[in-house]
Amino acid sequence: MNIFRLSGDMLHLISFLVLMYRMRGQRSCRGVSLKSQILFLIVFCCRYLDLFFSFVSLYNTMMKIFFISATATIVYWMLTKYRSSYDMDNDKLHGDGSFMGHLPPHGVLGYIIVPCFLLALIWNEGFEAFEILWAFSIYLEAVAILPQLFMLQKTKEGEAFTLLYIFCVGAYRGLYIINWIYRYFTEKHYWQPLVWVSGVVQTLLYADFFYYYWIALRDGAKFQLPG
Amino acid sequence: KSLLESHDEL
Repeated sequence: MNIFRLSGDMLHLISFLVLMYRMRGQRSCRGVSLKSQILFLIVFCCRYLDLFFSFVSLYNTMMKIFFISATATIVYWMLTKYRSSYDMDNDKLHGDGSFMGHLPPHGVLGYIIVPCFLLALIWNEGFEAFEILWAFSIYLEAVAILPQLFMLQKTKEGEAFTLLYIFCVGAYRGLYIINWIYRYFTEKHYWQPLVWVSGVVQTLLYADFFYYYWIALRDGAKFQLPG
Repeated sequence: KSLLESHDEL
């Protein structure tokens, strides 16, 4: 554990709280992508299967349980009490609904889940169920934010807490990269190309967002994407 | 490499 990873984890933890605080406070999930949240739920469920058979630390265990339960709560809220405020039209991916006129997650399944799973079958740290699901979760996490970013792209502007949520998740990823660099130079056998490549891809996806978020904060102006 | 070493991050 180093300060970079700890700060990253704390920002990740705060991101859930920000999103939940916002949804409860405004009694609305407008501007939040249900697809991204479901993808994150799949990510955590697949990756933290090891809760049942391996123990790293109390810290890891508590965080894993928190990540799963917080995301499950957010998804549950979006499907139940805040359902009426869900902006489904802006949470559509290209290709959604084109499959025999139904199956809304078609785009997510075809463009995100299936490719990640196929990649996990090819590049993993061991050809066994747990390792494949673990690699799948790493790849899926890298792109899980895409529906949320697409949604922002469509609406052009975001509500302050939703932007703060995206900022926290992006910053957490950025800190993880610094954590890997630190670990690489301080630990003897630390070598995780699979995680590094996915993590860098994941962080790059936030670059555009960070740029416009920073502009808005600097100028004290409203966040607005071009186009 | 043991599972513990490889999967020790969140």
